[in-house]
Amino acid sequence: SGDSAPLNEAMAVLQHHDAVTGTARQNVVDDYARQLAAGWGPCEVLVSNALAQLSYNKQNFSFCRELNISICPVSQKSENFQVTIYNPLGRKVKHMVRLPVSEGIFFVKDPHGKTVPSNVVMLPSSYGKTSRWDLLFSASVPALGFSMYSVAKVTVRTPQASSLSGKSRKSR
Amino acid sequence: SHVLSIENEYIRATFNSDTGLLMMIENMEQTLSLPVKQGFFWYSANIGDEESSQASGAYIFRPKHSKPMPVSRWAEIHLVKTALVQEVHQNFSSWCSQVIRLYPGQRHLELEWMVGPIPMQYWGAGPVVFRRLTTRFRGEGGHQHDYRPTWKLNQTEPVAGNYYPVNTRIYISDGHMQLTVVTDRSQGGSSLKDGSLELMVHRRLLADDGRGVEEALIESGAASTVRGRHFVLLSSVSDAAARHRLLAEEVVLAPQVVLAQGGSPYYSWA
Repeated sequence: SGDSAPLNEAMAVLQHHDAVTGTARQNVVDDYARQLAAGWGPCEVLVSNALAQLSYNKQNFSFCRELNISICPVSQKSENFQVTIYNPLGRKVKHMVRLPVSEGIFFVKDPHGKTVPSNVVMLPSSYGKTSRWDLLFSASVPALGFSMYSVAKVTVRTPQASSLSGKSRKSR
Repeated sequence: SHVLSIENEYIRATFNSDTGLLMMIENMEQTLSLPVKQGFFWYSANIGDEESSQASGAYIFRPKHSKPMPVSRWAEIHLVKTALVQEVHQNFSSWCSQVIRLYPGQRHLELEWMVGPIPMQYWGAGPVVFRRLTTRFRGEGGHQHDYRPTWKLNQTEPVAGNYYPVNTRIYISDGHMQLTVVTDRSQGGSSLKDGSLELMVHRRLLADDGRGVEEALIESGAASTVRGRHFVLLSSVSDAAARHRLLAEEVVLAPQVVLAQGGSPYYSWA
């Protein structure tokens, strides 16, 4: 069974300025991390239960704990994936979604199946190192609601295949 | 060109391509333009002096000198322009960089800063790093600077004594234009001089301030690098409050993004 109370209590402790601004001793910081981790586990179960009930489908949901460092295994490795954007504000917002992806071309579709403009940008900070790419698209989200966008990676043809198709087009 | 710029339908930011630094922000909707200098600086922390033995530490901000040092007087830049984003990536040093960004339809400039790990070959007890925006605005010597309306203040700390908690936003104005910076977290900030605005972003200190922690702020793990965002709005004073309130709402209650692999999941709309 899931439980959000331990995370709730850990977050309450972390309202202290020692946690907010980093004025704690190292052993206190370690204890903050311990309390957060202990609270997070039963909260994942709670969220899994809620998602299973919403989707009428009990399955093993995975949780990403690397969001804070711009790493996303789903968007970086999947050929197609869904992006759900929740808006907690009481008015409609336009939000530029920015996700780390692998190099390539992507098609993004809005909740009505219409293709929306998207760009893949190489991050200049990665020049000379392992290249990093971000996918950008603008999402429109209703007040206190959510929008679901689908993203599909276009399979890149090999140079040989490209040149062959180019030749055949030319001959026509 | 000696000048490069990023712009959308509302905002234009102009950079000096020789120094890589921001020169001007323009609100094209209201035909306002403001020359701006922007950079990162650091105060050297105090380990105690003849006036007081108090050192800078986790609780106490007490710089050794009032005049800060620039992290760099120029920035190496990369420009990225696509249909959906225009960005200038500024690299000030091996440990200090930022991206100045504009998306279509945005009425603000987004400044994403990244600082750390701060090297420790600095003088004194370590550096306190901050962002400073300097404009030509004239006022009364900075906001709440060395002044209290109901009593005579004897200001003994010219910098720290004028630093205040900034929870969501800080602004300066000349009565006609207003420059507002919305923060993504609580930070220390000040307007120490006319037209100047600064926000503390990071610190690494060798001394303890003797207030019970008994450990210096020398983070060596993942927290030694900090990344955050400042959102800069230039508008008329009469229009500023409506804009920074709406923007701060969007920053504090930002949309949450959730990903799922594969095709459409069978969520119930009910």
